[in-house]
Amino acid sequence: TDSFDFANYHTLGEIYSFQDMLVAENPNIVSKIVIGQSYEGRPLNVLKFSTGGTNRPAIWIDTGIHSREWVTQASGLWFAKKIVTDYGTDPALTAILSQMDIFLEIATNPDGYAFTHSGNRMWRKTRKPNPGSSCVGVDPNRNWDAGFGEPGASSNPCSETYRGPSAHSESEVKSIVDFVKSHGNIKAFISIHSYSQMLMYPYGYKRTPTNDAAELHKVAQKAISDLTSLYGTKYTYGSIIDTIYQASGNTIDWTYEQGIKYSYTFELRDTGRYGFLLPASQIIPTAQETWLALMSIMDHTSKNPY
Amino acid sequence: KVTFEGHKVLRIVPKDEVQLSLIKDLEEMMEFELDFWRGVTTVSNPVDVRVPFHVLKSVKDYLETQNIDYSAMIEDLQMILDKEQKEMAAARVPQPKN
Repeated sequence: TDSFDFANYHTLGEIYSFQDMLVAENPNIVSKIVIGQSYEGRPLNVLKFSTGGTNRPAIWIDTGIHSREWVTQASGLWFAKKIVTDYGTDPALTAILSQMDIFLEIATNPDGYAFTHSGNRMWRKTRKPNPGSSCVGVDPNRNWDAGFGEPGASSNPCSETYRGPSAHSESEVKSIVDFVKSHGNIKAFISIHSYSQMLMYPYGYKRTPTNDAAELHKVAQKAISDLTSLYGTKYTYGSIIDTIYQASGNTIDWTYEQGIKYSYTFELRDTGRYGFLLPASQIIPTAQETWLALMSIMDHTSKNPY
Repeated sequence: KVTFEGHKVLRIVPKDEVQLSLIKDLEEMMEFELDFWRGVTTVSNPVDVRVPFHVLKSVKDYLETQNIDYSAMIEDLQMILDKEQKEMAAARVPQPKN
């Protein structure tokens, strides 16, 4: 993976090969877990970074649940390499990994991602057909059992924010749900999207602040300060409902309600020049600055056990 | 393969609550096949929307009639997609084996 071209976008096949290569090169720290299958039968691969122990507290990071947000999958690849490179040399990451595991799902919606390469670059949703409709797919960030079906998602299968027929109807979502529940010791959950440059915490489906809102806000503030220190990229942060809009059935509302206090979601670069078509030249700077924020959240999580 | 010839991404900035609500109405109009890249939030917050060529005139007319400010964030979506494809293909040129 030393010669892997992180400064370019890659097909799903290349992402899968990269994951296998990374595991082969670093068997002492990385392993691959298949947590399920997508609707079209693709494996839902998760990289586990662990220095040992059983059922350690863990941090979850996912990228690419919205398939067209290509800078997220590309950043996920960079994060994976960064973890194995920095482990043993960066004291902060080494300390985190001495206590906790990190799970990283790079292609969270593989059918959608493959379709962005083969059929429609602008595809966002899953690829499961909707009975009775000619429109395909569900928005996997409206399909979670947290305010499911409430305002902030669509009941129309032709909408980009279609919530699906029921909570966790999408195998891409259900597989994470099952994994999180069976693991039982995930302490931070970070779901990465693009674009708009935001870092958000629950809730999205209701206005009521979480019991941890003050702490989550403070952690976000520090994370964004670290992110901005690298290239001056400006981010906004706050609860989903206050920062963007009401979004019901979203990932981190569900994870928070499962007891995962440090639940965050990112919107990476940019603020609206390229949108989902961020030039490949911006992948590495985006990943680098995001990594600083991720480290900040992971560091806080490891130092504040609950 | 779906292509996007003539599609534009418009950036719309609602000035007040009335405009905000008019843009929300646009979001509900499924027949326009609009793809909201950044949805409607609050006054002064930009909304980015991909507008297919065949409804471009209708959407522009709607915005202009209501006095809603907009600009083209992406003039020609397909041109950017073609460029992206070219860059990916160029990056994939096999390197000579040593």
